Amino acid sequence: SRLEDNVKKTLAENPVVVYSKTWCSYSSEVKTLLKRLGVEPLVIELDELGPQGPQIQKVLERLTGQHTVPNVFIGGKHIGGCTDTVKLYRKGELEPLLSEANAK
Amino acid sequence: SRLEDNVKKTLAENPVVVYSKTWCSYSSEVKTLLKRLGVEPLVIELDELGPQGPQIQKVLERLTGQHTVPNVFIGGKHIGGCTDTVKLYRKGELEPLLSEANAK
Ligand SMILES: N[C@@H](CCC(=O)N[C@@H](CS)C(=O)NCC(=O)O)C(=O)O
Ligand SMILES: N[C@@H](CCC(=O)N[C@@H](CS)C(=O)NCC(=O)O)C(=O)O
Ligand code: FES
Repeated sequence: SRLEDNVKKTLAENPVVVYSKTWCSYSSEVKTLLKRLGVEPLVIELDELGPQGPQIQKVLERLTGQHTVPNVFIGGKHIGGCTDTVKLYRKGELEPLLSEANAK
Repeated sequence: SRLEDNVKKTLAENPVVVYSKTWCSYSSEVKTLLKRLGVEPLVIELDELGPQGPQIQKVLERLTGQHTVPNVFIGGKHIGGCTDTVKLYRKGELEPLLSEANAK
């Protein structure tokens, strides 16, 4: 669909993309972690897009199997949610992924 | 209001009360922590009450200044959210509060 093409284009053109909701603390946690690492992620607040928000969430679920927020992509690759991203960071595996994607 | 009386009655009659939302990870975290400590909190899922949910949230905001979830009460006393409850636990201050309220 056109929406799916847009999402794929967004993921291809931006080193780090976070699909988020403004009032969700897990979304805030992952945005704060990335900013602390000197990364300027493209943040898409799904609750500020009207009817498109849930539609994009459906596309993300089709593409990744994940309907929840936050939904994090680095270098076009699906990383997962907040706990996944934090786990990678603690293992020292997040920063190499960010460097590889020219995000830092 | 009648609703405010109901909320006050709930807080007076139950040693531990958590106002939550089913899909919120911070709410899940605090419920999991309390259950791990052997406590059976009274959990009120605000997103399952229809129009009463937001009304109760307004009452809680009037009573505590906090409109967010989770909203935790022990022995009728307002504790705060997830980060507040976890901080108390880490300082060893949560379990004495739970014992005092006959929650354990
Ligand atoms: N472990 C996941 C949890 C994700 C999650 O459950 N997110 C919630 C908000 S905190 C959500 O999107 N809930 C909506 C739903 O469950 O439909 C993560 O760390 O991101
Ligand atoms: N630090 C607070 C954060 C609470 C918070 O921001 N909760 C969010 C959901 S995770 C909320 O209720 N958002 C609704 C709103 O901001 O209106 C806690 O630990 O409980
Ligand atoms: S909505 Fe509460 S942590 Fe996401």
